Amino acid sequence: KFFNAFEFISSMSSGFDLSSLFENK
Amino acid sequence: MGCFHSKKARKTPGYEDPTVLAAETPFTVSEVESLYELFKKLSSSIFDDGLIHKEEFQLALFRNRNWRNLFADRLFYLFDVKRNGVIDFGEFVRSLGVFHPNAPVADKIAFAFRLYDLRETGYIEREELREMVLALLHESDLILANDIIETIVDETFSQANTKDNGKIDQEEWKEFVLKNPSLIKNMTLPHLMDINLAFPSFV
Repeated sequence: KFFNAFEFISSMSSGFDLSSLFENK
Repeated sequence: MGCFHSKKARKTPGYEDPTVLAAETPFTVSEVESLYELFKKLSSSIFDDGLIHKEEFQLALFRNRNWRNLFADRLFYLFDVKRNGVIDFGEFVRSLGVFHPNAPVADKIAFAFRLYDLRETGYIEREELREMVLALLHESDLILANDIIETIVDETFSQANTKDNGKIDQEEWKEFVLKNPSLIKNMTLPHLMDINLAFPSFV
Protein backbone atom coordinates (compact mmCIF):
# COMPACT_ATOMS: atom_id res chain seq x y z
CA LYS A 1 0.00 0.00 0.00
CA PHE A 2 1.23 3.48 -0.87
CA PHE A 3 2.37 5.26 2.27
CA ASN A 4 1.83 8.96 1.77
CA ALA A 5 4.39 11.04 3.66
CA PHE A 6 2.27 14.20 3.49
CA GLU A 7 -0.69 12.36 4.98
CA PHE A 8 1.57 10.95 7.66
CA ILE A 9 2.70 14.49 8.56
CA SER A 10 -0.66 16.24 8.35
CA SER A 11 -2.57 13.64 10.31
CA MET A 12 -0.01 13.00 13.02
CA SER A 13 1.63 16.28 13.91
CA SER A 14 0.13 18.02 16.92
CA GLY A 15 1.61 21.22 15.53
CA PHE A 16 -0.96 21.18 12.77
CA ASP A 17 -3.91 20.77 15.07
CA LEU A 18 -5.30 24.26 15.50
CA SER A 19 -8.41 22.92 17.20
CA SER A 20 -6.40 23.19 20.42
CA LEU A 21 -6.74 26.97 20.11
CA PHE A 22 -10.43 26.52 20.84
CA GLU A 23 -10.23 23.68 23.31
CA ASN A 24 -7.38 24.52 25.67
CA LYS A 25 -9.29 27.34 27.22
CA MET B 1 -13.77 64.41 35.41
CA GLY B 2 -12.65 61.42 33.54
CA CYS B 3 -14.69 58.61 34.99
CA PHE B 4 -14.60 56.52 31.85
CA HIS B 5 -15.45 52.87 31.56
CA SER B 6 -12.84 52.66 28.88
CA LYS B 7 -11.29 49.31 29.69
CA LYS B 8 -14.02 47.27 28.00
CA ALA B 9 -13.96 49.38 24.88
CA ARG B 10 -10.19 49.56 24.52
CA LYS B 11 -9.06 47.62 21.49
CA THR B 12 -5.73 45.94 20.86
CA PRO B 13 -3.06 47.53 18.61
CA GLY B 14 -3.87 45.41 15.55
CA TYR B 15 -7.61 45.68 15.95
CA GLU B 16 -9.54 46.09 12.69
CA ASP B 17 -13.14 46.88 11.96
CA PRO B 18 -15.14 43.60 12.09
CA THR B 19 -17.18 44.63 9.06
CA VAL B 20 -13.98 44.90 6.99
CA LEU B 21 -12.69 41.54 8.23
CA ALA B 22 -16.08 39.90 7.65
CA ALA B 23 -16.10 41.19 4.07
CA GLU B 24 -12.69 39.62 3.40
CA THR B 25 -13.29 36.26 5.12
CA PRO B 26 -16.02 33.62 5.41
CA PHE B 27 -16.93 34.96 8.89
CA THR B 28 -19.95 37.08 9.72
CA VAL B 29 -19.50 40.32 11.65
CA SER B 30 -20.70 38.71 14.88
CA GLU B 31 -18.35 35.77 14.33
CA VAL B 32 -15.44 38.19 13.94
CA GLU B 33 -16.51 39.78 17.22
CA SER B 34 -16.55 36.36 18.86
CA LEU B 35 -13.09 35.67 17.46
CA TYR B 36 -12.00 38.86 19.15
CA GLU B 37 -12.98 37.32 22.50
CA LEU B 38 -10.80 34.30 21.71
CA PHE B 39 -8.00 36.55 20.45
CA LYS B 40 -8.03 38.57 23.68
CA LYS B 41 -7.59 35.40 25.72
CA LEU B 42 -4.77 34.08 23.57
CA SER B 43 -2.97 37.41 23.29
CA SER B 44 -2.94 38.04 27.02
CA SER B 45 -1.99 34.59 28.23
CA ILE B 46 1.68 35.57 28.80
CA PHE B 47 2.25 39.13 27.56
CA ASP B 48 -0.71 41.45 28.00
CA ASP B 49 -0.09 43.53 24.88
CA GLY B 50 -2.93 42.48 22.61
CA LEU B 51 -0.68 40.57 20.24
CA ILE B 52 -0.11 36.83 20.01
CA HIS B 53 3.55 35.99 20.59
CA LYS B 54 5.00 32.65 19.55
CA GLU B 55 5.14 31.49 23.18
CA GLU B 56 1.41 32.24 23.53
CA PHE B 57 0.67 30.36 20.32
CA GLN B 58 2.66 27.38 21.61
CA LEU B 59 0.98 27.61 25.00
CA ALA B 60 -2.47 27.49 23.36
CA LEU B 61 -1.54 24.55 21.13
CA PHE B 62 0.52 22.46 23.52
CA ARG B 63 -0.20 23.92 26.99
CA ASN B 64 3.53 24.53 27.10
CA ARG B 65 5.09 27.85 26.08
CA ASN B 66 8.46 26.27 25.34
CA TRP B 67 7.29 23.28 23.31
CA ARG B 68 8.82 23.76 19.86
CA ASN B 69 7.36 22.05 16.83
CA LEU B 70 8.32 22.56 13.20
CA PHE B 71 4.72 22.62 11.97
CA ALA B 72 3.48 24.97 14.68
CA ASP B 73 6.43 27.22 13.83
CA ARG B 74 5.38 27.20 10.18
CA LEU B 75 1.77 28.02 11.06
CA PHE B 76 2.85 30.89 13.28
CA TYR B 77 5.14 32.18 10.53
CA LEU B 78 2.33 32.13 7.95
CA PHE B 79 -0.16 33.75 10.31
CA ASP B 80 2.40 36.51 10.95
CA VAL B 81 1.86 38.10 7.55
CA LYS B 82 3.69 41.33 8.48
CA ARG B 83 6.72 39.29 9.59
CA ASN B 84 7.11 41.25 12.81
CA GLY B 85 7.22 38.25 15.14
CA VAL B 86 3.66 38.58 16.46
CA ILE B 87 0.12 37.91 15.23
CA ASP B 88 -2.28 40.83 15.40
CA PHE B 89 -6.07 40.56 15.29
CA GLY B 90 -6.39 41.19 11.55
CA GLU B 91 -3.77 38.55 10.76
CA PHE B 92 -5.46 36.12 13.14
CA VAL B 93 -8.90 36.46 11.55
CA ARG B 94 -7.70 36.45 7.93
CA SER B 95 -5.51 33.38 8.49
CA LEU B 96 -8.19 31.49 10.41
CA GLY B 97 -10.58 32.33 7.59
CA VAL B 98 -8.70 29.84 5.40
CA PHE B 99 -9.53 27.14 7.97
CA HIS B 100 -13.26 27.93 7.87
CA PRO B 101 -15.37 25.03 6.51
CA ASN B 102 -16.79 27.40 3.88
CA ALA B 103 -13.43 28.80 2.72
CA PRO B 104 -12.50 27.98 -0.90
CA VAL B 105 -10.66 24.66 -1.27
CA ALA B 106 -8.15 26.42 -3.53
CA ASP B 107 -7.17 28.68 -0.61
CA LYS B 108 -6.68 25.67 1.65
CA ILE B 109 -4.54 23.92 -0.96
CA ALA B 110 -2.42 27.04 -1.45
CA PHE B 111 -1.98 27.58 2.29
CA ALA B 112 -0.90 23.94 2.81
CA PHE B 113 1.62 24.33 -0.03
CA ARG B 114 3.18 27.33 1.70
CA LEU B 115 3.35 25.37 4.96
CA TYR B 116 5.39 22.65 3.31
CA ASP B 117 7.52 24.98 1.21
CA LEU B 118 9.87 25.42 4.16
CA ARG B 119 12.49 27.52 2.36
CA GLU B 120 9.93 29.51 0.36
CA THR B 121 11.40 28.65 -2.99
CA GLY B 122 8.00 28.19 -4.61
CA TYR B 123 8.53 24.44 -4.63
CA ILE B 124 8.35 21.59 -2.14
CA GLU B 125 11.69 19.92 -2.53
CA ARG B 126 12.56 16.35 -1.66
CA GLU B 127 14.88 17.46 1.13
CA GLU B 128 12.09 19.53 2.67
CA LEU B 129 9.73 16.56 2.66
CA ARG B 130 12.43 14.40 4.23
CA GLU B 131 13.08 17.07 6.87
CA MET B 132 9.36 17.19 7.74
CA VAL B 133 9.11 13.40 8.01
CA LEU B 134 12.12 13.38 10.34
CA ALA B 135 10.58 16.19 12.43
CA LEU B 136 7.36 14.24 12.77
CA LEU B 137 9.20 11.07 13.77
CA HIS B 138 11.12 13.06 16.36
CA GLU B 139 7.88 14.60 17.67
CA SER B 140 6.06 11.29 17.91
CA ASP B 141 8.97 9.20 19.23
CA LEU B 142 8.46 6.78 16.36
CA ILE B 143 11.52 5.02 15.09
CA LEU B 144 11.82 4.05 11.43
CA ALA B 145 14.88 2.70 9.70
CA ASN B 146 16.58 5.13 7.34
CA ASP B 147 15.90 3.03 4.27
CA ILE B 148 12.18 2.97 5.11
CA ILE B 149 12.14 6.75 5.52
CA GLU B 150 13.90 7.18 2.18
CA THR B 151 11.42 4.80 0.51
CA ILE B 152 8.41 6.68 1.92
CA VAL B 153 9.82 10.03 0.79
CA ASP B 154 10.82 8.71 -2.64
CA GLU B 155 7.47 7.04 -3.22
CA THR B 156 5.47 10.10 -2.14
CA PHE B 157 7.65 12.36 -4.18
CA SER B 158 7.38 10.26 -7.30
CA GLN B 159 3.58 10.28 -7.05
CA ALA B 160 3.32 14.03 -6.49
CA ASN B 161 6.14 15.20 -8.74
CA THR B 162 4.56 14.18 -12.02
CA LYS B 163 6.96 16.42 -13.95
CA ASP B 164 9.77 14.35 -12.44
CA ASN B 165 12.10 17.30 -12.01
CA GLY B 166 12.88 16.86 -8.32
CA LYS B 167 10.55 19.52 -6.94
CA ILE B 168 6.79 19.78 -6.49
CA ASP B 169 5.27 22.98 -7.86
CA GLN B 170 1.88 24.44 -6.97
CA GLU B 171 0.16 22.86 -9.94
CA GLU B 172 1.46 19.38 -9.09
CA TRP B 173 0.52 19.94 -5.46
CA LYS B 174 -3.02 20.88 -6.40
CA GLU B 175 -3.41 17.76 -8.56
CA PHE B 176 -1.97 15.59 -5.80
CA VAL B 177 -4.32 17.03 -3.16
CA LEU B 178 -7.36 16.63 -5.41
CA LYS B 179 -6.44 12.94 -5.74
CA ASN B 180 -5.78 12.71 -1.98
CA PRO B 181 -8.25 15.10 -0.31
CA SER B 182 -7.42 13.87 3.18
CA LEU B 183 -4.15 15.82 2.84
CA ILE B 184 -6.00 19.04 3.61
CA LYS B 185 -8.29 17.63 6.29
CA ASN B 186 -6.46 19.64 8.94
CA MET B 187 -7.04 22.81 6.91
CA THR B 188 -10.67 22.80 8.05
CA LEU B 189 -11.64 23.58 11.63
CA PRO B 190 -15.27 22.62 12.41
CA HIS B 191 -14.97 24.76 15.57
CA LEU B 192 -15.18 27.84 13.38
CA MET B 193 -18.78 27.01 12.48
CA ASP B 194 -19.99 27.66 16.00
CA ILE B 195 -17.51 30.23 17.18
CA ASN B 196 -20.41 32.42 18.37
CA LEU B 197 -21.46 29.75 20.85
CA ALA B 198 -17.97 29.09 22.14
CA PHE B 199 -17.00 32.75 22.49
CA PRO B 200 -20.11 34.91 22.67
CA SER B 201 -19.39 38.54 21.95
CA PHE B 202 -21.13 41.32 23.81
CA VAL B 203 -22.82 43.05 20.93
